[in-house]
Amino acid sequence: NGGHSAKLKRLSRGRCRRHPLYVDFNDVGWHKWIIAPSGYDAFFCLGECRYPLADHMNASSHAVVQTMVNSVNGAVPRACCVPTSLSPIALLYLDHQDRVVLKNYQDMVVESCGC
Amino acid sequence: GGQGGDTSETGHGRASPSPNSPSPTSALPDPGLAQAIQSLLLSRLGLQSQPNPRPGVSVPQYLLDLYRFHQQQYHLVEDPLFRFPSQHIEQANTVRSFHHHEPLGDHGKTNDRTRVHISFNISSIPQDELLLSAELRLLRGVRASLAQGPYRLNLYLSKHHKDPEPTLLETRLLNNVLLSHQPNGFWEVFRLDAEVLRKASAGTGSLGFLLENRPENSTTSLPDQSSSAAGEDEAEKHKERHLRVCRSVGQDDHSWAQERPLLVTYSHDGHGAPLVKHIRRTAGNGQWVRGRKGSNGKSKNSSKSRKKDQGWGRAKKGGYSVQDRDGDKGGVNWSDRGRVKR
Repeated sequence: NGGHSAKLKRLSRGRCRRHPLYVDFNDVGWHKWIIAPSGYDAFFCLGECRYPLADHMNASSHAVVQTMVNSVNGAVPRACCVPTSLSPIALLYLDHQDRVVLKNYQDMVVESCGC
Repeated sequence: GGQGGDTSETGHGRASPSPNSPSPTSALPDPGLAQAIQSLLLSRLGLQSQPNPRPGVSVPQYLLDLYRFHQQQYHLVEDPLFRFPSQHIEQANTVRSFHHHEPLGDHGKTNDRTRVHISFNISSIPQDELLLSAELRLLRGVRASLAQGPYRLNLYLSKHHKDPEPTLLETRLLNNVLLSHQPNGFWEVFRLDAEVLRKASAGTGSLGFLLENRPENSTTSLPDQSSSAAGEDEAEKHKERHLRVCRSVGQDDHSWAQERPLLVTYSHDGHGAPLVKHIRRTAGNGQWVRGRKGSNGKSKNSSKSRKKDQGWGRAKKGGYSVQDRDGDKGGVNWSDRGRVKR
């Protein structure tokens, strides 16, 4: 049943999940003061939160309710696909006085996405 | 741009606009908006504006090693005696480094060659950042003679070079045993109490230290400055073993930046986790392990982390390992034998 399988695959592909996004500090001109890293994997969340919400989609109870309401009333939007877990990165950079600083910045990397 | 294999929708990792979204050209924000977004991000990073450092600023090797160790790039750590300062970083999420202020001319120099005054300007530490601890790092005699005997280093907190009543912070007996194995010198590290530093730098934002370097058999004490002549001769005779607190004649900026005194502060800005949050220590063998564990105890490390772990495994075979040194928590010993630069 190739057609059914392809449809499932297509639907699954559009589901809320994490996508790769590499932030290159060189692109935004921050390489002048950020010594390391030169860039990092930030990731982003994208996809649809539509019924049924599988376990791996980390849906909140509210998202389940909102999705259910959406199924009967299209005016109510679907739940959003957002980061559910973030992690920090350490930056080694030069401050305004040319002094070297190592600092841990929270919520810079998407670890997982959910609805 | 993107990395990794999960590119089914984003095309080689670069995010592509959805069919309903505007074209990339029209999606670009106007310069004013871009500036506002950047300012917002910088303020979230604790910066008021984008730093604009002068070209060619030298980065202290200690900070580089600290960063590389934190990133698990153990094979890139250059100092074989590097020790991860876990006792400082357990609470801190910010590490700042300061070079000492070099006075112009003879200002700040004393006639007594056994003593030297150095000061640091730490006023750039933001007011809302809590200073937790600090270290004064001094490089010991690159050209020290092994035949010379032990000597004593007294570290004082001193407001200025003519402070009549400096506060003794630490006295340390130094010998040349470790130097014999370290042709590039050896960093003496003095742990400094944050409360003392806060009080000392309050108002001026400046921290001054007086270093007194005397042969162990010398009986001269600091307050009696008139009687220091006996020790002076001895110190003058052995001046090659002094700490690297003065720049050599003709020494270039880069090499001096790697040898001059360094004040390292460990602080927390009230946001986020400390630097060692993800590094846990296994009981018993003292090894450091990075990575989170799920409820079933299995590691959730990504494939990239697994590759790093494999690299770490090879590094261990190369002859050095991460383990306790002197029984100190978080100490790291790079075994001298068989260290391979990869």
